[in-house]
Amino acid sequence: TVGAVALDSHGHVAAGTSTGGMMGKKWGRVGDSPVIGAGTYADDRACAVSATGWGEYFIRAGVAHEICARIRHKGEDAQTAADAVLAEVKSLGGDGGVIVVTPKGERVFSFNTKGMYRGMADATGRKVALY
Amino acid sequence: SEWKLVVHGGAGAIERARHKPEKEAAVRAGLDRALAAGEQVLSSGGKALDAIEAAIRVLEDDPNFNAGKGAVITDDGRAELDASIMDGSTRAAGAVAGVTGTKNPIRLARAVMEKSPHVMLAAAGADRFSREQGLEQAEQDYFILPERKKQLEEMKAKRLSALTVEYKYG
Repeated sequence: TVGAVALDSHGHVAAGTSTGGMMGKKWGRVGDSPVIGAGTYADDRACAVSATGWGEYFIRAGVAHEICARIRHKGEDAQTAADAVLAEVKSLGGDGGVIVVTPKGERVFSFNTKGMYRGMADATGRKVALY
Repeated sequence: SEWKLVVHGGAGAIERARHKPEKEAAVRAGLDRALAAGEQVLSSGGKALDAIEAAIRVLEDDPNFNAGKGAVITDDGRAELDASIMDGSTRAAGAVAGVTGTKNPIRLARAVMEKSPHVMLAAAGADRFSREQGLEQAEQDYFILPERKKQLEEMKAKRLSALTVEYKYG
């Protein structure tokens, strides 16, 4: 699964996710990537989120929307909200990760797996990390 | 205000010890190219929506990631692709599930958002919408790499479930 979130110089955020899904899937199985609110969500009032992981759990936790909702309604910072929702995913039995940006300029990762391919960029440069 | 861009290329049981250096270098290079594509949009005052589409298209075209070219395959040996996109300024959104013929599924998701009254289209109907929109098409052979076929064969030979950790994320 791949994804991207961005904040532009006009203060708007956007999110996108794309995937081949799960190896050997049957029966037309669909995970969280195309489910708005689970694998992808963007709202200028809160944040933009793209997720990767065990889709069934991300759908059940409503991960992307839940992170935005915590930021908007509880006033949490992005890292706190993302970590809390990923902990909820873990408590259900799932794992994976998210990337988040906010209109305030926060950009965070949160994942509960051994690694996550990720990168970030801004006017100061680009950085890539795997583990 | 300052622009920001973050990308991911998947997560899971990624262990440094099991990675070949050339594979790790290719993954890092792919992520860097995706960042560069998005950066080109954002640094010139472009929209976040255009930046994320540009970045994701790079990753879909890169066989090192489970999306577009190089995607994992179904039990039947097919590539069935999913994608979604959302604009935070309007909360407009588009998504596709189980599509089989669009070279860049993220473009199809955006077309659903911008060219239809719907949010999600699936399977054959979504493929048809893609053709009607004139999006670039690709054969299944384009998406499916020999190593993915091998992975599926190994998985079946070992009677592994699709939920086995090694395969869960593709």
